[in-house]
Amino acid sequence: PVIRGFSDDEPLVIA
Amino acid sequence: ERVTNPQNQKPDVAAIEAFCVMLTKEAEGIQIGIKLLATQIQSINESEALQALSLLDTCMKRCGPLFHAEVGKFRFLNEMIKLVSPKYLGNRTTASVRQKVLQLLYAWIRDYPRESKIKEAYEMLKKQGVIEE
Repeated sequence: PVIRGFSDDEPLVIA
Repeated sequence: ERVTNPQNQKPDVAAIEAFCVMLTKEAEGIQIGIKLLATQIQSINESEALQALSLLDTCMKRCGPLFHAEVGKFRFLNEMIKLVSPKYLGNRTTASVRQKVLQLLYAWIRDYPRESKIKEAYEMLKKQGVIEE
């Protein structure tokens, strides 16, 4: 099972 | 759409005001406003994009820490990064729009130090060579 974190955000896109 | 209308000769102050009110007064106003701004700043029309960035700047100044917190997430910052990155939209974005995006990020590091992801995004852009000293 995937353990989901509590972060309400997405990863930073690398330019 | 009124705020960012390419035919505006000058800022539509009433529309800007109405947008800020919507953002702060309506349930989920911030979530709705953020998505609209993210779309408009990526407009192919330079005038539309610049007016949207100006609106974004105004909202940062007027709409309070809940708005700052949403702008300060990578979810939104990524949409600004895409405008300046040659990997994404950077090559079709005009110089004035790219410059405005970077100017806003730079100012926000100073003005909203609690939003640490803004600095992280800016440092990444420097490291990747998108920002030159």
